Amino acid sequence: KEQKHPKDEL
Amino acid sequence: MNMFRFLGDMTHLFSVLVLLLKIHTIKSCAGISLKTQELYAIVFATRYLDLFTDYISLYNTVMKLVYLGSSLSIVWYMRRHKLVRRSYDKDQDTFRHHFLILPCLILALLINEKFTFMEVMWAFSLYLEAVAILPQLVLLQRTRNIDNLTGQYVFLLGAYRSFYILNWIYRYFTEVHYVHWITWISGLVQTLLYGDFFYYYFHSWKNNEKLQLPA
Repeated sequence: KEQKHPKDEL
Repeated sequence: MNMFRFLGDMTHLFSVLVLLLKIHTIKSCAGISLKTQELYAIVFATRYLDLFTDYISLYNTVMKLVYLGSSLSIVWYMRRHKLVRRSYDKDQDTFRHHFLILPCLILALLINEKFTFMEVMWAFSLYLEAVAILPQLVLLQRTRNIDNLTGQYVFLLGAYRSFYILNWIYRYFTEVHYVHWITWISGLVQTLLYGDFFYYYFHSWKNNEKLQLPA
């Protein structure tokens, strides 16, 4: 399953 | 958080704060495009909808609130403050920014990481940020005036873009699953547009002449 990277940038 | 990301955030923050402080201090916004500033406010408002849903860190939350607050303050000053709004080059700032918003929205509906409201808004904010500098470029071209856009503002925005690209390269090689195509491509477009602005700014500065953008 494709792992989603959190949107942790501004 | 790597140093490139941190420096990128700081230069971005200072670019907004320098502009706000300048408007507040000299009570003038001559040479500043309200259209661009409104687009930036929309960019922050649509990207940071996740303030209500996802918590990343105190740093992220505070920075998001500061970006939102300062960009909304700039728009408020330019629209509502009785002295500042008099200095606004309204007749020159004619770029029809609504025509940027609709294509960005359509693109976001077509190209997004997931077809949900939050994801579409997130993609929209990135596409819009990429082109938000355009009304400012047009205003510069019209007024041929670089005196009022301080060197710091130009330098800080350029540094912000450069640091973020270094941050993406660094993270791509050091983290697993770190892939954000939408962010990278729209960020690259934004940097190229900005590079154009940068090039002519330095060219005119070097020759000690007024800014001349190609027609």
